[in-house]
Amino acid sequence: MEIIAIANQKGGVGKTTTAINLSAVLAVGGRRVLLVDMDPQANATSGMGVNPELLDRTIYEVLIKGENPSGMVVPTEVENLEVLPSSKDLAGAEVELVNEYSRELRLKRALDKLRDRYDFVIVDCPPSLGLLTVNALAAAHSVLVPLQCEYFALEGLARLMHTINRIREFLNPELSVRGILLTMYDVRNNLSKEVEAEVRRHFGNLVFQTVIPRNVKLSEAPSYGKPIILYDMNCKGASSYIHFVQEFTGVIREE
Amino acid sequence: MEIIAIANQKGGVGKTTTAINLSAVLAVGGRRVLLVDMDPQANATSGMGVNPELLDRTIYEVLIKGENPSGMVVPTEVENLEVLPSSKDLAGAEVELVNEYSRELRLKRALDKLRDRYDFVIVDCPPSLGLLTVNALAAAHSVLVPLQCEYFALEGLARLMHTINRIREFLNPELSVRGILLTMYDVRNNLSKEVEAEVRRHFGNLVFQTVIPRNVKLSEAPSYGKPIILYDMNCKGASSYIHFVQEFTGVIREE
Ligand SMILES: Nc1ncnc2c1ncn2[C@@H]1O[C@H](COP(=O)(O)OP(=O)(O)OP(=O)(O)O)[C@@H](O)[C@H]1O
Ligand SMILES: Nc1ncnc2c1ncn2[C@@H]1O[C@H](COP(=O)(O)OP(=O)(O)OP(=O)(O)O)[C@@H](O)[C@H]1O
Ligand SMILES: [Mg+2]
Ligand SMILES: [Mg+2]
Repeated sequence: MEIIAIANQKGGVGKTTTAINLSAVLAVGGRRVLLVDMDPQANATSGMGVNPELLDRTIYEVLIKGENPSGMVVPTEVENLEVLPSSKDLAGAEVELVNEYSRELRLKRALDKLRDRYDFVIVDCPPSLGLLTVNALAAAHSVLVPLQCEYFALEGLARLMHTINRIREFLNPELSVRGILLTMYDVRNNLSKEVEAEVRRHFGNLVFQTVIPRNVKLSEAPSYGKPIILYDMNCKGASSYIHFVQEFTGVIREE
Repeated sequence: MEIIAIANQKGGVGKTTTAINLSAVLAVGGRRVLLVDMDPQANATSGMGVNPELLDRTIYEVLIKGENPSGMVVPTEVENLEVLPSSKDLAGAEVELVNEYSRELRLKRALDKLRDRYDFVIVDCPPSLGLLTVNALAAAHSVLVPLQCEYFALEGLARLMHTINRIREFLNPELSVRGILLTMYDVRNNLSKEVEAEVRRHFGNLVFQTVIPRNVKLSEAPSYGKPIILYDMNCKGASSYIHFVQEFTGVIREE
């Protein structure tokens, strides 16, 4: 069971969109996937068609009360893909966990209870480096970093890498960077090209060859509660995430 | 001295871009403006050309140690516009303040020390509803909500309004909603039009008539440390923020 955190403290860079679509493509490819929503906004939950308001137990009970997650997992429209949903109560978790024992390892202990039920666990993180993201990084085998091709997003990258190193040192020696995925790439503007060149220069092979273009279908799909491959299989958004997952799973090794 | 918080827990909706450009247009219009950066990402600080790494005292010392902010204010390239800079240390403030006295009113007490030095104080918030944003809402006379014309952004709006109501009830009876500003509007796609129609239907006159279009110059300007009116005065990004400030200050009342 491989656990992958989707993290970047910069807001709006495509974390949830990547978490949903990576999960869905892996699932249609026959892998058993759990999508864990660690963001109180619950976008990964609603983006997969699950209404967080209708649920009485969510990841909040798992982290704060130590309840077993297997009872809270919800099926989705995609076969082989289940969601461990979030709720807005999670916003208080940061403060509620501060004085609790092993506050950083709550998610890791919970996912240990699901061992071998899934091939992949994909964890969507909120836009911060607080306790919820730390829990995700402490539980994960690797972290995938979506990076919007813009200046502010690039600025925050060094700080994210520094946090990942500290987590590896103090909480999770196994944690590696699975890669940096360039998102919302706009071929028409120079800024995307400049940011791509800068990131590839600094991070080399850590940057996936596949780039996700800006594509309005990707932002329409969540309002129907569907991943892109169910909403519009023929758009560039779908093909770029399919291509990405092939590179991600090592099917194609682009050099 | 009017204090305005720029808040929305959804990430990447244009909070910092609005904070910087609202501040700059007000300043060139002759108002004395302080831009307060309450986000550990320090994007408003670097977006105005100030390097947070070179500063030894920032808003962190103001909030945690209660130091007087007037010694930390930094001038910018724009006359009449100063910045109270952030730093990455601020990321720890949430946890550090949890058990402190009057943890929600630290910013309010600090800004009281600057009374009548400025006409406007614009506070940029991080993408969360945690203690840093609560401090900004507790100190503010009103809150301006940038809203990206996309589904996930719309979904979070009800929760933000709920939080604003609770702050008004328990911490700051004066807090009002100054308005909702639609950002990154793309005339070519239906999603923007649909979201606009939905928001105007629900929130009526709370939604500014001026809409900020998606404009690549707005995302290029921060890499030069300049607000849009110094980077490219003739682009649609500049004219839309100038138009917005006219509506914001009541110069034009569009109906
Ligand atoms: N490649 C893309 N092309 C066009 N729109 C996109 C693309 N990827 C994501 N979006 C849209 O951009 C917005 C931001 O993406 P998303 O919500 O996935 O980012 P995030 O990093 O999860 O945000 P947050 O920091 O708030 O959690 C959403 O409205 C989403 O639908
Ligand atoms: N109208 C616009 N047109 C094009 N790009 C924009 C526009 N407004 C903002 N941007 C760009 O979009 C990205 C997100 O904007 P910004 O950083 O201001 O949002 P934010 O809400 O402050 O994000 P965070 O939640 O991380 O604080 C930035 O790279 C910015 O340069
Ligand atoms: Mg998200
Ligand atoms: Mg910002």
